[in-house]
Amino acid sequence: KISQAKIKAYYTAI
Amino acid sequence: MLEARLEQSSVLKKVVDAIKDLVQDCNFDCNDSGIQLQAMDNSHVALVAMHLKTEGFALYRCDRNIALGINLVSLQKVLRAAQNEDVMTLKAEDSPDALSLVFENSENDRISEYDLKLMDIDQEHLGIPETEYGATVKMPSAEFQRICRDLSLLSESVAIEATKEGIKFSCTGDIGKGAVTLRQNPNVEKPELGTTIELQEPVALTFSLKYLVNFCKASGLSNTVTISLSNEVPLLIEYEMEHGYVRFYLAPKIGD
Repeated sequence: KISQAKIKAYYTAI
Repeated sequence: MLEARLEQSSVLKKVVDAIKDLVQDCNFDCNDSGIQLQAMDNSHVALVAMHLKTEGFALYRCDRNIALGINLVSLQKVLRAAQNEDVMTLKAEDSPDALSLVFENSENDRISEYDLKLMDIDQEHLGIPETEYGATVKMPSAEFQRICRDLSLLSESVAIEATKEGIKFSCTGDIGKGAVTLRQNPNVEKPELGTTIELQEPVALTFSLKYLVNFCKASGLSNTVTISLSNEVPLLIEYEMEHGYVRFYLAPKIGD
């Protein structure tokens, strides 16, 4: 099964 | 205060057209490097980053950093009143309640003045590091748009594979499957019509076509699009303008 990753998981909040 | 004049209203009209279906409310951050924007879509799957550099303005003055909190649907309503060839001047005070927009035709005999109410938007910003991508593909933006549209009729997702053979877009859906492979084909006379592929390592990723089709609304900004891919990081789609860019980042789909 394929699920959608979130962009927030890859980049740091500043 | 901010005072920024664009020789052609079409620049801002196209930028807003390109991103308005992805984000609704966002801050236009004005500083001495120009006007910038960074916003995620509601589901936090995609991110758009825009920069209109000062060099792209006929006149640009911004004494201190100003965030213009704008509803893009409202901005588009006001921009509809501007003809593409009109000179557009944006003005705002240091802590503005409204953005003033003035559109002047080239004959200089019509001046349209609008005010757009601004909002306080508390927006989360993400730091995106400089990334060395495994594969970078530059191709005509119209062709990328066509591929995304065609495949989106068959499936929700597209697999993108970059190898030394080329870049392959493939999908499988209820009615069947489809694939488009592009080989490197630089066009010496018209570089904007060619396809170039820089490959550091093979890359294979899966993305939602709904988002890619949405990004392609920026095709009017540039004849070419640059697609940058690395395994297990978001895809970068860049539309470069003469003095600025619109970039879209999209998180890949992952196997459970």
